[in-house]
Amino acid sequence: ISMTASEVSNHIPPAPIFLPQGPWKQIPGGVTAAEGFKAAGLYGGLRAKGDKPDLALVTCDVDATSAGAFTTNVVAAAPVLYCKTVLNTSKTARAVLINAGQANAATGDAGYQDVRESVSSLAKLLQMKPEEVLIESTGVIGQRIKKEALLKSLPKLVNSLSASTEGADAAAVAITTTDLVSKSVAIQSQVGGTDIRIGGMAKGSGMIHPNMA
Amino acid sequence: TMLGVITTDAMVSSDVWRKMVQVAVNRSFNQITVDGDTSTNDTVIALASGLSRSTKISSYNSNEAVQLQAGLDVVMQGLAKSIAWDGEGATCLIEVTVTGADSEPEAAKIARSVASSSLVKAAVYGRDPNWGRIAAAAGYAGISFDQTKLRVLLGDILLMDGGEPQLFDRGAASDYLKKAGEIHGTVAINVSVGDGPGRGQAWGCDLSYDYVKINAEYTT
Repeated sequence: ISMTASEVSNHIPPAPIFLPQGPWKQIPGGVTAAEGFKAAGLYGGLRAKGDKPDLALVTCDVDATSAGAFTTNVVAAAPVLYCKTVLNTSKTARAVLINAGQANAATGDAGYQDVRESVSSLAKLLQMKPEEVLIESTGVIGQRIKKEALLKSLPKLVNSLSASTEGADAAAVAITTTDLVSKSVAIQSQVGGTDIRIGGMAKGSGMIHPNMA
Repeated sequence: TMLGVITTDAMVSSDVWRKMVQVAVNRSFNQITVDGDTSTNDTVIALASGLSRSTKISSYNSNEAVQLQAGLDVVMQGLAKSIAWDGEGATCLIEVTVTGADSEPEAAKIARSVASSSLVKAAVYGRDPNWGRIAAAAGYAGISFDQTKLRVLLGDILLMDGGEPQLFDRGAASDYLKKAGEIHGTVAINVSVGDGPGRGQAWGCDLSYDYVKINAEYTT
């Protein structure tokens, strides 16, 4: 039910990234470019079709200052409701778990409970508090997460964590749905004369008109 | 749905980080559109480890905050543009830049109105330099401006100035769109609405037959 980081990057090519010129330089690494971050991506059996990776994890070695922006759609998915609640009470986080295949939206209390159980299981494996774990989902609206498949995959996902570019690339592929390319980028810049790094990954191809707050 | 995870090793206080992330989201992900549909799951999570040993940023108005904001903006815009570039069925990225508005939010709203227009998107796919659709989409954005100051360029080709259509080489303008589509490149639409300091950008993609095919076959 899982694949290595080098295998996952073969599924779809990386997107061209258009950065304007400025006092920064593009560097390899995506979400793992910054100090303290690790990532992993693998196939956990959540997708309805194919064997493209569908589970991603990003972790931080220390308590990271956290922020979030979320859809203002009234029909908000369970992970959105969960993360908003957590960020309202906590200023830091240590991990973000992401699944592709099921959006876990319009799934009611059962969907929310799935989020809590997924978070709780991952927190135990990572030896951190549940409120330090955030979660994102994407896929078909109205379907709950394939929780058993997800829970079975978590140990391997945690063991696959890596601070390498391959780890970041695997995670960037694992969060895609109808995307034809994976989206990942990192830059190095200076803040007050010290080198800092900013990295990121994203997914999206359709149902795209964000209005996040 | 769009999802994003952003990481940095800069050291920043919670209040400042949360403000920076919302500002960057407003300048990037909230300025893209593919099909006008807002998802139930759109999420961006941003984490700052502080392990770079940079000076802790505690004031949003400090020079260090300005530097970090610029970096955050560029990373999120890079990712946001790649989402629009990868829009379902798209053959090109559309980058709309609006200048001359009274403020950045007003310019941004006009830019997104143009980028969101189904008729503008279909015209780009049809390689039709349709200045009328661009002007109309700017006009219904909900931002008041003097239409006699409206200026529209497609790439470097001036289509409209002083609120009036200009004589232009229609073949060259159509070729500009065609070439962008052939290489999955970028179509630049520049709109000026006055003399104000407000500048904003939005990104979208053209609307092809494939978009309908993909979404007619993908069920909820």
